[in-house]
Amino acid sequence: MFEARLVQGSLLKKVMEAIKDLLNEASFDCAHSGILLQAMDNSHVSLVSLNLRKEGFDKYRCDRNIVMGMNLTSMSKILKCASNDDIITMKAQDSADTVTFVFESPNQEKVSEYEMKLMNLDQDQLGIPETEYCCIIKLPSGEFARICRDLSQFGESIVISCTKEGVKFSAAGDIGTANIKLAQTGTVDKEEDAVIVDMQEPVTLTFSCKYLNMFTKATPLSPQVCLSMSPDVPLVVEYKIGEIGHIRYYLAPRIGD
Amino acid sequence: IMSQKSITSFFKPN
Repeated sequence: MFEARLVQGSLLKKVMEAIKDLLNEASFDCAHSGILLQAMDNSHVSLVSLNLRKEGFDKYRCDRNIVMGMNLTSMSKILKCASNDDIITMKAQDSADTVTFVFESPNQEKVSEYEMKLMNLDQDQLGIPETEYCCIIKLPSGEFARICRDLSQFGESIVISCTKEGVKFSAAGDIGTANIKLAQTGTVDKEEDAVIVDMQEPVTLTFSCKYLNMFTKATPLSPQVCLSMSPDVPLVVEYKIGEIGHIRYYLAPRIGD
Repeated sequence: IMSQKSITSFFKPN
């Protein structure tokens, strides 16, 4: 028996919004410690890694490890039927071929149940090596989304350049060039407004606008985003998911011919 | 001209 109950069901709705444009289907690996999902996008350019710890759920039971292959378009349709303040429970029998979503209104007066067929997905799990990153940049997630959106007008790539002074995002194309510099902030009233750069060595890497913009669909999950970069390795874009876990996107850099 | 590397050239199947 697997059962995971989340009073803050809106988090699960936001997680779905954060992955559904990138992935058509994915396996949810449910274990005693929580739920893990790892999947590449169709073009194998990026990797999504989702971690939801059991401690973050209001009730969590997983008697045996189960892998639930889900069509994310279908799952998204179902989660759209949940209100933002609904309590969401996911449950499945051991070796079942369906998963059930239960949505309870806060006053328990409305209870909806949706059963979805599971899929057999033959997905390779990739090993993500432990990496010491040269630059770790924390910035407001809304600011990052805005920068990615604004620079997308100029070209297909965004250059992210991190030095001890701060971080620079730039793009170039037919209409001209764009440069946005963010300096490390001094003291801020709210921690989530801070721009913090932890740099060992300066790094400049180029990434696809299209993918960065898809990652920013996770913006509603967290007021801050963390970018980790080292030369010639994938960028990590991480959003915390409340107290429950995180979503990380890995994106291979673009390289000059 | 930039080319895009696949994520699988960095991360290998377990």
